[in-house]
Amino acid sequence: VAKDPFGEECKTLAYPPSGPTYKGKVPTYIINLDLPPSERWVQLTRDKAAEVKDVLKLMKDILTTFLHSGKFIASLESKLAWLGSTLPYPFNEEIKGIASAIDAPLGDIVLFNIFYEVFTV
Amino acid sequence: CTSIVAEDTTGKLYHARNLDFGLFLGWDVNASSWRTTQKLKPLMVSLDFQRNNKTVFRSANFAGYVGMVSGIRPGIFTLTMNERFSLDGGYIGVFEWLLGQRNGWWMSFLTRSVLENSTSYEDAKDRLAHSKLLAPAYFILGGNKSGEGCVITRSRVAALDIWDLDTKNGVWYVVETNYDRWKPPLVLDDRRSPARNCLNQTRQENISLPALYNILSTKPILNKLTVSTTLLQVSEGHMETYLRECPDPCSPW
Repeated sequence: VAKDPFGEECKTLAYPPSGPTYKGKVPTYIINLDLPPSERWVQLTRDKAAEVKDVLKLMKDILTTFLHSGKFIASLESKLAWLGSTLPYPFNEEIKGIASAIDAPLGDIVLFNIFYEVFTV
Repeated sequence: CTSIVAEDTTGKLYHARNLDFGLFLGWDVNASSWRTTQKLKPLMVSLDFQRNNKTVFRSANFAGYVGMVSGIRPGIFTLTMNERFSLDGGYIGVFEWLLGQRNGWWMSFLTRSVLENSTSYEDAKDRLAHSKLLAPAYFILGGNKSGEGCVITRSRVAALDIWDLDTKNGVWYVVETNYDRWKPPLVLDDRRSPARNCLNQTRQENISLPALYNILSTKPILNKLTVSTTLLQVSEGHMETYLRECPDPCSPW
């Protein structure tokens, strides 16, 4: 506590969640693994289409900040779409299904799904 | 991120994590928060993966993200993943993949595959420790028997360290943030010491999911990057996930 200017005493009464540090519960969805991979995520991603597109736009904004070139990003998008086709089954099919369900560029959904590998630097 | 696996005095295992994401990806001055962190919160969902109308595993995940970062195989194991930063990072693995060297796993696809296919704690541990990866990572795994809990520190090609629970020798919890356990954390980002301090104050006989939520609600373990808190209890197959906010004053990471 002495070292960290934001540190505080250990909380003991935060549960059940409430108050200013709690922003709500998350919704539950069933993913049916018996469906073809391209159909598994359709309901969920359609329900969250606006939010997914919002994040994709933010990711592109971040890339634009670093790369400064719309043309390069467009070229990168098409290469990411190709990269998506090299991903292992069933993940490649699931990602295609998500892009198709919300009418988003495949490259954008691929980037969202490999964000971890790209940003561990 | 902060992940904890703890065992109570009866041998019951608990697992919890704060999911932190969005560092350096744009600060929103008006909202006093990271832009990516805020945008990811509405995407957070709880998923129940079923086959033949029966649950295979559950996960707390982002909509549109087919890999896994937190999940539970009821009655068998719990799993979370924390980001591990390294110069030998994921961009090298991606580059190799682009050049046609495709024998490694994308991190979140491996965790998904383990949750979907592994039917024992030992099998999950073995796959997480020995599968080749495109990026380094920390895997935090909990089982359903006394002593089944560990942190696996991974480089892209090998397990650098496996830190197991050892209640007979007083190791009743393992806690992982984003630093190798044999090195001190960055002075400006020490969430490990507060987490350990709170766990020690709580004590083994009092550990429970509410107690872990309390610990994960303590700043700076809770910080401006925290998207959600997930609580997992393997023997009951229980998972609960809550969106989080860290009002000022609050650590930016």
